[in-house]
Amino acid sequence: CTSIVAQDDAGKLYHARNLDFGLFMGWDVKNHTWLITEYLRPLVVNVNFTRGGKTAYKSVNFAGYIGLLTGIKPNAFTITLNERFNIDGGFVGMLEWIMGQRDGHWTSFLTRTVMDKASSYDEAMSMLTKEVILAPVYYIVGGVKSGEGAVVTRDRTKLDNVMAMNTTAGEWYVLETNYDNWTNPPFFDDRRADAKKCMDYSGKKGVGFPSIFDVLSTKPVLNQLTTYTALMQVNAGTLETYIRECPHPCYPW
Amino acid sequence: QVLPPYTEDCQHGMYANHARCAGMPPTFEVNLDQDPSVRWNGVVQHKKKELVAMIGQIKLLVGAISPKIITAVDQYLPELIQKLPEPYGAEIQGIAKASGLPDGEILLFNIFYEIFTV
Repeated sequence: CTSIVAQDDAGKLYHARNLDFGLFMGWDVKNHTWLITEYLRPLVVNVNFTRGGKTAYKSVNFAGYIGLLTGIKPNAFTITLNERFNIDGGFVGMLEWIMGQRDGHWTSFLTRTVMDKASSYDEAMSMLTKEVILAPVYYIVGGVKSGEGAVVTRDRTKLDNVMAMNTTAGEWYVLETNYDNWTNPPFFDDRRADAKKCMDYSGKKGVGFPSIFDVLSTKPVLNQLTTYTALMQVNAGTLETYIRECPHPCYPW
Repeated sequence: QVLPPYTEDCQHGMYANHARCAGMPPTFEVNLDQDPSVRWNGVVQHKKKELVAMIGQIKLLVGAISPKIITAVDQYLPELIQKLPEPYGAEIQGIAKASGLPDGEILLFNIFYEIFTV
């Protein structure tokens, strides 16, 4: 996955992501594609959650999947969830949960609960940094005010790191793939460098759906695992989703 | 770069013509005022065929590791649904009922993202 929160010259925030999923889950030798990824793409739907006849929040879901991996609460905040690979991963948390230790939240249920209960960026950040969860993940959060953008690196039981957008230092975006921001990504999967190169190339002046879509459409940020690209603008409550395809030659991840 | 990892120059003008896209997904309303067991019915009715195909593929992959896992999924996972916080347990049961798939297999789909962080 690749998630980006960026702001333009006026401090208007944009949040976008590629959702990549299906690694090592069946390789179609004939078509050179990941099987599960191919099955997931037709399941992509936009969901408008309503309460009292009004929009409470919006998300991009796979039909049949009730957690929230990409969501926007209009005029409040945006969240995306990226996988964080770890040997002490979700498998361990799930086993503990099955064995009866149920104090932890499922990671994508927590994001839905946050969408439901929190009403501001600060409240969302508080919940996403403090609650116990079942799997290590990255929560990427955007708000409505200038500078409200952060990557929350979570261990199952504790907060590992918060990388907030430091606008006083001239930062205008935060970007997360699937590796800790304080380490170098592995040489065989350095989407971070490519995405950053393209963000820096387009520049702060050009920030908007078109420029961020271009970044997320550049290989290998776009790759054979990419199921969809979502673009969100919190003030307008806009959510645009595009089911993706990566023409050959395209890297498998 | 025509050799792996197939990097390329930063792209331009992709948004205007929706390049490298296979389309835009449909939008559904999920009414939170409705009972959790029926609120996803609209989504499932439209995507039932695709959901059944997806679960079938997951079962093939998991079954290739060990067919016993699928037996365990059908036997034990439904019990765990009762332990999920509301409204999530009822939502999973509702999706299973609307799709005609076993409760445990819908739960399996829902825990996939959680498990594969390993």
